[in-house]
Amino acid sequence: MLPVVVVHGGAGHVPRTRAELSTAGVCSATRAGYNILKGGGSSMDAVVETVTQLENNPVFNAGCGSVLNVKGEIEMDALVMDGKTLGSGAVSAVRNIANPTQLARLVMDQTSHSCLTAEGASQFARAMGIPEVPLESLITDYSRMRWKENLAPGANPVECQMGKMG
Amino acid sequence: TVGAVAVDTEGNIACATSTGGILNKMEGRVGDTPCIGSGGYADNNIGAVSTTGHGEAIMKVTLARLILFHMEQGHSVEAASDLGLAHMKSRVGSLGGVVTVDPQGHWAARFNSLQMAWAAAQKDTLHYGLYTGEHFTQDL
Repeated sequence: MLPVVVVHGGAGHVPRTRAELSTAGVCSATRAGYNILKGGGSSMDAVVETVTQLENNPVFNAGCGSVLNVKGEIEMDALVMDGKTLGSGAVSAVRNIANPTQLARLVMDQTSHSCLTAEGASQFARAMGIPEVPLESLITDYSRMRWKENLAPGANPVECQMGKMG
Repeated sequence: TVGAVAVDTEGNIACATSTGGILNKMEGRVGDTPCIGSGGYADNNIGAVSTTGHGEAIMKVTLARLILFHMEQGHSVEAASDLGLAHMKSRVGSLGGVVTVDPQGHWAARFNSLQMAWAAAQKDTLHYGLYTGEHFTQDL
């Protein structure tokens, strides 16, 4: 039964026009994670590579393609956890980073802390040699359209994102 | 939000979750994803979970650790995932989805929202779906 990798691309509303891209994205990322496992890689390597691929895919709400905050900017959160040691690493409200999951893993591996946030996470990224990326490189036309759509008075961003009750 | 759980050939388990958060959120708002036990949890002795949904609701029920608690009580990965999601829906009226795995390699991709893009790879077979009830397979 081993090895195994299971991936999700988010439980929110997926418009029909994006359904195929979503499915193709999770399948492609899963193949990449499985190849690492088949090659003897660790489960941590597999989940970080899998989620990195999804962060780099503009279809998903993570990394490039993240939703915008009320100011039209992107703040991201990420977590990794190791089942052998119960070690974990996380970053929150981090900006201008292409792959927050990789930064979260560095928090786990390179610090004695569990989570770094905002400017502290950015300073740590610089110290680890993680390049900053411009905000524009993380914003897509789709995320900007949904941001504008939900600025209207009476808009319901959570319902827009989550969809109706399942 | 995106996430993954995995068990390698040595039986070590891990999870990862990453998100841009909620549409038009306040500046500085942080959801469940970076919170251990809510956005994800991994323990070689029990299993691993990665969650997605409305972060404030997931944190209220610490969804990832709740599902693993049900697995510690003997429930299967699928039943435990459904119990956790059902509790979140009944207790705080919110929807979500999870991917779950146990140390033997049993896995589940469960959600009570209308959709969740998911995929799994095991024994050289790729499993995937998007809408409720879908489960497609193809050889890897």
